[in-house]
Amino acid sequence: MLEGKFDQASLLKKIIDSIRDSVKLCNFNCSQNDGITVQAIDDSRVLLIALKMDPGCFQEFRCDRDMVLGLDLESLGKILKQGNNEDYLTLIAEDNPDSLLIVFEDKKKDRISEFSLKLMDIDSDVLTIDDMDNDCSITMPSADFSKIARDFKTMSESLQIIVTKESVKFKAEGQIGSGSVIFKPHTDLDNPDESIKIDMNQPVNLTFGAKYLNDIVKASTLSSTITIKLTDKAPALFEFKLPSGYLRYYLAPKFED
Amino acid sequence: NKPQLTIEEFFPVE
Repeated sequence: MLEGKFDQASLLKKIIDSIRDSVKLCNFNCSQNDGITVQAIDDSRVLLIALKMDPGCFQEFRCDRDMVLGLDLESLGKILKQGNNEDYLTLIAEDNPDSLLIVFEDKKKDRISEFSLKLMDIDSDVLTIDDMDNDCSITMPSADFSKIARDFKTMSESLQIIVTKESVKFKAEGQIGSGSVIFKPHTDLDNPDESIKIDMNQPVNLTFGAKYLNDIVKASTLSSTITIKLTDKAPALFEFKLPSGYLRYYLAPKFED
Repeated sequence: NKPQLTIEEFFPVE
């Protein structure tokens, strides 16, 4: 049996809102030690999502035996809208389930809402992601990166990320012209999340599809910082930390062989 | 315009 209780429904709502525009169907893999993990690829096979909700994401978590829950995220999203952000949210599934029970509990009123979501058999490929040695790692406010991704999409289909030891530059070239934003490393002692950290082994210059970056920055609601790991001619890793665990996006670059 | 690669060109299917 699975029973996972979130202190606030908003955490799962934000997670699902961050991925459901990229992936419609996905398997939630549940286990006692790892909590709930998801690996899913978008329809165009360009973006891979890796989610890890450790047991620490939950106020209470038990999973007596490993199980896979095949979910339609659009349907799950409809049910999650029924609860309030502050509610307790509990996911319950029996062994070999054909449905997932979702329970909202209002913390102030004696109100309990229960929903049952039909599960699906989802056949999905699992990709092996090796721990990569990265050329660069950037940690910056997620709101800043989100603004760049959204603004530059209006100018160009692609966004270039150029990292040197002194700076990270985001650049877009489109029909109307071009633009760039440069950030330099910066430590904000009063607001550490506002700091910008650049670790560089080798400079990189990579190009990514603006459409996918716009999907990725939907997860900015989950964390005030984003870590971007870049390696020449390899997918970029965009990571948002959860209270315990992470939401990662691996995005294939654009380049000519 | 540079061509968009897919993620499977980098990460093998298990």
